[in-house]
Amino acid sequence: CTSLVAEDPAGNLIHARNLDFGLFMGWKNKSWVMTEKLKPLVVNVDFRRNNRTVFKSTNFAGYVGMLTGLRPQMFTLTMNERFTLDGGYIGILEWILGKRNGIWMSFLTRSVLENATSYAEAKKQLSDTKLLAPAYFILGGNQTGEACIITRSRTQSIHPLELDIQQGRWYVLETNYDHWKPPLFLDDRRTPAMKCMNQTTQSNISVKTVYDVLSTKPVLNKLTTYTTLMEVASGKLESFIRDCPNPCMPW
Amino acid sequence: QYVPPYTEDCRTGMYPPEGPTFKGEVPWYTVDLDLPPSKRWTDVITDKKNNMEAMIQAIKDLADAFVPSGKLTDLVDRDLPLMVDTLPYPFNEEIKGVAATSGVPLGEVILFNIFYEVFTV
Repeated sequence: CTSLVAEDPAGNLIHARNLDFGLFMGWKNKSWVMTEKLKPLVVNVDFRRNNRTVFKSTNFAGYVGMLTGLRPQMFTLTMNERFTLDGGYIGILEWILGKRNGIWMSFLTRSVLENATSYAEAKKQLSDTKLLAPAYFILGGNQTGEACIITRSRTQSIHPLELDIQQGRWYVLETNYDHWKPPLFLDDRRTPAMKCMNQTTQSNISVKTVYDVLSTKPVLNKLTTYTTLMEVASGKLESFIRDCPNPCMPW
Repeated sequence: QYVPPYTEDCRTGMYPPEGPTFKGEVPWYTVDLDLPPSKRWTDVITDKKNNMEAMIQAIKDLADAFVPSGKLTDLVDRDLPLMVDTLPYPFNEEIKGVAATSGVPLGEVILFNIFYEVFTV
């Protein structure tokens, strides 16, 4: 997966993501079996209460948790998979043994989108709630400078990375590696994505140019099921099913 | 990571989406949070149940490739339903509604919904 939040010169925040899934789950006809089975399940959902939109999301039908969502005029949220040895299997084991003070990742993101009413509140819940598995949460707010990458172990937030416009950090970008370490050389989607963001420059950043970055191989790869573009100020969420024509990286 | 043609120069002019990297628009649905949890996903699942069955079948085929006896699938269908009420409300009820509407066994819908943690195994 690749998630990013960028701030344009006018202070508008754009949050976008490629959802890549299905690695090692069957390879046929130069594509991943699971990835191809997930694509027809992609839906955009408008969650309403008292006939008013509470939040919007891009989901896989049948999956009630959240991986990609927007609370209009408040915040935007995506999550990327994080692999560590202290992984989900330990959380599951604890759950089976009856120790249930952790929360399933996608139920936390769903609860945050449904109940948090500010960027700060969302950030606190995503940083402090004990999880069953590690994860990256990429959160965008509704003010200038409000965006961060929350790197989560099962019990805590590690090295949060924030936008810092003064220091020239006008976007934050996360794939599936800790931002303070180099990515696995075999799976470096961070470098090409950042090269394209830097080449675009802040003065030209927009929904369109962010979509260009997410359409550039290997940021676009055989695992990419959908691309979502979100603008918190307008409350607009757009999603597109993707394909990666050969030759294309398997991940 | 610069290995053309598997990587490429930064693309431009890709929006609005079209051409070989665009496989289609994503349909919109409404989930009414005022409905009982088990009824919320009925519209979505009614439209998507065949695709859901195909996706879950792909996971079962994969499981059977690892455990040809089919015991892994039996375990999911028999034991996972026992944990549904340990999942937080309203998600447990929503998952039951998804299973009822799609006709997919409850254990397999639960596995799909906790796949993130399971996959890290």
